[in-house]
Amino acid sequence: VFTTVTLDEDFIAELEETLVLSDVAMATTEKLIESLRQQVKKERPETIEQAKALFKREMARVLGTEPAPLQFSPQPPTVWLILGVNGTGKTTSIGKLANLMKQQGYRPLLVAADTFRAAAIEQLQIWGQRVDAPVIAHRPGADPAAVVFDAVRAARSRGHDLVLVDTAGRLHTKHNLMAELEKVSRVVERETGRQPDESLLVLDATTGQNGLAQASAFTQSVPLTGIILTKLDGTAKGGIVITIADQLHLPVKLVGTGEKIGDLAVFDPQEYVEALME
Amino acid sequence: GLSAKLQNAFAKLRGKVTLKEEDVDAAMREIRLALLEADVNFKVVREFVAQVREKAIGADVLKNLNAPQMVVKIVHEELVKLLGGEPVKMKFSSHPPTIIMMVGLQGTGKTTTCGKLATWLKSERKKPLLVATDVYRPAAVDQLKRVGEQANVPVFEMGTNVSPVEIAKQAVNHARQRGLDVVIIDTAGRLHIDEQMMREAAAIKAAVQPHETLLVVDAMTGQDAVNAATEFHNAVGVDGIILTKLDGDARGGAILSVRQVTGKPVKFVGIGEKLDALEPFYPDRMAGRILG
Ligand SMILES: Nc1nc2c(ncn2[C@@H]2O[C@H](COP(=O)(O)OP(=O)(O)OP(=O)(O)O)[C@@H](O)[C@H]2O)c(=O)[nH]1
Ligand SMILES: Nc1nc2c(ncn2[C@@H]2O[C@H](COP(=O)(O)OP(=O)(O)OP(=O)(O)O)[C@@H](O)[C@H]2O)c(=O)[nH]1
Ligand SMILES: [Mg+2]
Ligand SMILES: [Mg+2]
Repeated sequence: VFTTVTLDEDFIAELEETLVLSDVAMATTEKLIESLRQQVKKERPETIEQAKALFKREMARVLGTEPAPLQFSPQPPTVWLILGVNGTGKTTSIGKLANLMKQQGYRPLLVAADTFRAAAIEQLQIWGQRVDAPVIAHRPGADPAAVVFDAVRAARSRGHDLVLVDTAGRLHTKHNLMAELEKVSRVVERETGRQPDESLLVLDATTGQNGLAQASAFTQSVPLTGIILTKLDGTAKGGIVITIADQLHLPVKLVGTGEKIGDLAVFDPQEYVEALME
Repeated sequence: GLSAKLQNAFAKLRGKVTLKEEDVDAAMREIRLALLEADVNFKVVREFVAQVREKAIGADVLKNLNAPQMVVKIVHEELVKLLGGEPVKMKFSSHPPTIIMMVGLQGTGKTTTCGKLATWLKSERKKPLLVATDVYRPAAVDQLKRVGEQANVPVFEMGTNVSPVEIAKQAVNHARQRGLDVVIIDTAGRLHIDEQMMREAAAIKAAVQPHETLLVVDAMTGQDAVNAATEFHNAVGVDGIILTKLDGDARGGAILSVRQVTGKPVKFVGIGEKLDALEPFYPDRMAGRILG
């Protein structure tokens, strides 16, 4: 009675296509399909819907079933470092995140540590105005580590319980830029006595297989605690995060769903899998 | 790379007198994996591997001692063909100003590329004008103004309370009055499924009739490239492609889908954040990069 489902190669081919088109790596796709075959042998589903439910369970093994919470420090200020390659949505995500955290009663301080790109400081300052959160900034060309040093001091003296650090986009292949990022993280460590409470990689949902290279490289410079997956309001699914979860055990914590202040939500693994399987 | 992986696949074929379908499958699978890893579109990979399979069998190379290298050569040649063969030159209008419009998804590098293009045009003795029509993104106009200062190129802007269509029209008049011969219109990043924004892009195009509408694509784009490229081409119409962030290690296979759905050439590639980081596109080099 379950032969249609156990060996239905059309179902498998369709599943493979869904995953690969969503940018899940081929290796991860094959691994998930192999686990599914094992489960199907064991559980003997009788319908396609039951087989799909088994598959969602396999996905849950990789992504978890519950949102991964954001980490706060027992001793304020909590410091979150926002990093990633160029153009993924770091600055915009910080604006949205500050808004989200203000709604939860926090007093965020924004840090304009992108001292390189044209008008990066101004961009964050506009977000600061929108959210009504102060922004610590130096001049363009200043040392990002110096800006962060000032910001942590200012957070303490002005009673900010949350510090959100915006950093310049950087390709993980550029060693000098990765060294700069390490220096920023070290400054946080020296000033607070611990690593940033969150080091969040901002990943664009349209990114393909390079997303895995990005996560692997960044985490070697600054141990990553999570991912912000942006631009999920497009047609891209960001499936590389499944590969990243499987290989690096790094969870998605937040998702960006647009360009407006309210377009940021906590990542729900079950909702994400539902959307993927549509 | 691919050559080494094919060595393993072909080792089994060497002793055989005749080849069965399954024998060739292993080799084709390695090619398929390499291309998917490089973000080449799923369907493009299927068609491509079918073509390579036919060529390889036809050329009777599969039992050859050098089969792996010969098959890689076939794959490379087929990729170069899909990528557009020859590097393409920039054409200028005989009735200046030449009008160039940059479009694309959010964050792909349009604003920075406008600056790079302006810098290159100056080196070619042109008098470019940058036009700021992104009235949405915080400090986007400031960003283009800064870029203009760095490139030593004038920037036409009307703040953020005037419609992009109006800004573009007035910019072209401004260029004509001042004898500036190339107008580079930077536009806001937009989703291909955002109907209002796609209509806006089409309206800007209709208003100023650009000689070149360039789609700016991020080299790390994955399978979604085909969707965005299709919509941009259908809704706005694309004359050329600029592939950015090639200074990273993304293989850039998405360019094949963009090429396939637009049929248009890649005119330039972005290889860094500075304003001199713009190069012509070399299909041969890109094929090598995609193959890894
Ligand atoms: N549609 C959509 N656009 C987004 C989202 N997040 C950011 N963007 C857009 O992506 C573009 C880049 O955003 P930024 O915040 O400047 O990205 P960034 O990572 O700070 O860029 P760099 O600092 O230059 O590396 C902007 O046009 C944003 O409005 C999202 O969730 N959805
Ligand atoms: N490494 C590298 N970075 C680039 C390249 N081109 C652009 N960038 C960076 O990518 C980020 C986004 O560039 P922008 O020019 O702001 O992108 P955009 O397409 O105008 O963004 P939106 O207007 O928000 O859609 C910036 O950090 C740029 O410095 C490139 O070729 N290489
Ligand atoms: Mg930024
Ligand atoms: Mg821009």
